[in-house]
Amino acid sequence: TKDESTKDEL
Amino acid sequence: MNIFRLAGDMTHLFSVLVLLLKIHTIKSCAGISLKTQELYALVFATRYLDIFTDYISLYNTCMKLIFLGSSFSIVWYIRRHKIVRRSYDKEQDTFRHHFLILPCIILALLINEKFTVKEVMWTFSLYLEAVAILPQLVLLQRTRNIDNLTGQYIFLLGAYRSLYILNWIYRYFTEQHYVHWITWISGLVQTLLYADFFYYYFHSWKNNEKLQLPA
Repeated sequence: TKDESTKDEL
Repeated sequence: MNIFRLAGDMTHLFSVLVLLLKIHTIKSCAGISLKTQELYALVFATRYLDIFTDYISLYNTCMKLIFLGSSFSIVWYIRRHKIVRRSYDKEQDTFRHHFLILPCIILALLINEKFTVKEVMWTFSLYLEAVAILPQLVLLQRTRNIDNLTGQYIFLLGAYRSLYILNWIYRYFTEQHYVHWITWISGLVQTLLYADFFYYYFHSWKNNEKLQLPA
């Protein structure tokens, strides 16, 4: 699965 | 959330508060580039499209609303407020900011992680944020006397970007699969644009002089 973790940044 | 990320968000928040303080209490936007503020409003409007679709945390939603609200109200103040708008130096703020938008759209269409509307808009906002400070930096070069609040505003923005880089380095080593080239490269470009300003800012601070950029 693709990591979406930057989307939690502003 | 790590300490660098939190400190980065807080300096970003403080930068906006400093600018609003200047505009709201002193009723002046002297030395502030409307072009840069309009670009920031566009950056947040295109980046935070997920505000109603993806819930991340209360913190995240609140911060997004603050950045959206503050960026649009700053633009409103400079354009519409009957006292503030008089202090806007239109003749000096001549950067053709519209010409930054088209290359960012093209770049976002060509280089993105996923070809969907939301993803392309998000990528566009990253590219645009990287260069959005340029009109402000050009205006700063032209303004011989930079007041304290304007200097602090730009310093805080630069600090916010630098802290985000530390946050990415930290996350890279502590989280698995944390590789985001688009975010990192555009973020790095953005931070490098502040290098010159930082040099003169620290120089004036060290010598206890008023901040002045060379012509």
